[in-house]
Amino acid sequence: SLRCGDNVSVCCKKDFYVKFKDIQWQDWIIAPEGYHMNYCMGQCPQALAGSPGIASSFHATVFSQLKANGINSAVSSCCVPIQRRPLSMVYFNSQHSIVKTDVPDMIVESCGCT
Amino acid sequence: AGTTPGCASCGMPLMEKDSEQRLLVEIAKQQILNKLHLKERPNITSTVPRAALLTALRKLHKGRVRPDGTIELENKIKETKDPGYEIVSFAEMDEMNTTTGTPSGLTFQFLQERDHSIQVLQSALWLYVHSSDTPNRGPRPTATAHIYLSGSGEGSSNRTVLLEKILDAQQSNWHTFPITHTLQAFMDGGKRRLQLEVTCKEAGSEPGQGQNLCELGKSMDMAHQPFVVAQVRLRDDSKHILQRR
Repeated sequence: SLRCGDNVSVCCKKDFYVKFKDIQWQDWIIAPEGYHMNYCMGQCPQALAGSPGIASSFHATVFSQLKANGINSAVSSCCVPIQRRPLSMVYFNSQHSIVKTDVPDMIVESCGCT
Repeated sequence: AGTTPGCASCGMPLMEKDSEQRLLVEIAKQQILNKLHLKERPNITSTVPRAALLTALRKLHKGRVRPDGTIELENKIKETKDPGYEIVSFAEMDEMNTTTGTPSGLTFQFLQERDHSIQVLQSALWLYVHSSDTPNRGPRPTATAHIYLSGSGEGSSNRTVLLEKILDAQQSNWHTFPITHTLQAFMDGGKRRLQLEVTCKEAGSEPGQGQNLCELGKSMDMAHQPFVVAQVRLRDDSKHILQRR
């Protein structure tokens, strides 16, 4: 999976980090100190469809059916997350209790073309 | 071929750097609030003393506290389907009646999610018990702790004994009291305030005499504030109902 530089053309992962102190959220979020809200962007030309691994998505299924039946469509494949991981958080709720949870699918690790 | 002006995926014209940054920060905020089932960020009006916070987090199942006081969270390697929550609720304390030594009340507040029923997997009350300072030449000093569930409703004086435990009073230390079933019944009742009463009487003292070794009441060292740790999960049946519809 590619990591996006400044000029984006082909499907890649764009790093984006929010520090909770910068948005005045550090008083209620105890840990971690920030959130990696990485996202996917870039083109998926026909040649790259399905690379670097098939994105298990409804779109991928439909797309491969169209290709398998030789239907030449204008559908192009999309740049989507293909690997994600949870974000473990410890925070205060409005009752001033501490809550710890693992929020699934919060951090995009890599991107691919459907 | 080459870079196309504007968004590489959707072709929208490029945004100003600042406005793109602001937009992405707003999206990040919204995503975190959605995933935590919060409509808005909690309003923290009073801070929990750092000492109490660090004590509680040290006791929390998986969290570890680094020497510099920052929190180390265990990185999840395997995705769990329903990670659930771990909750630490600090006690609000009534003032203890030191002359009569009557039991002192601890109140814990739990936020109940409106359309989710909660399954308590494990829960314990943590209490800091002082060592006995009466001279004792005999065997190891002990104390007997009684945990009561206070009656519901204003002014109700009835209470239910939840558990009784013999504690080692040789040294001051934290002690845990399992209250999993009590907390489950409380959650099932849909209430918000769990009220407990606690006494820790020195062994061998006459009824009504002897020190209460549990450190309770407003004058206590905040690092020893009692708290409840609970491991909870959204109950499966509520998901099942959803599927049936």
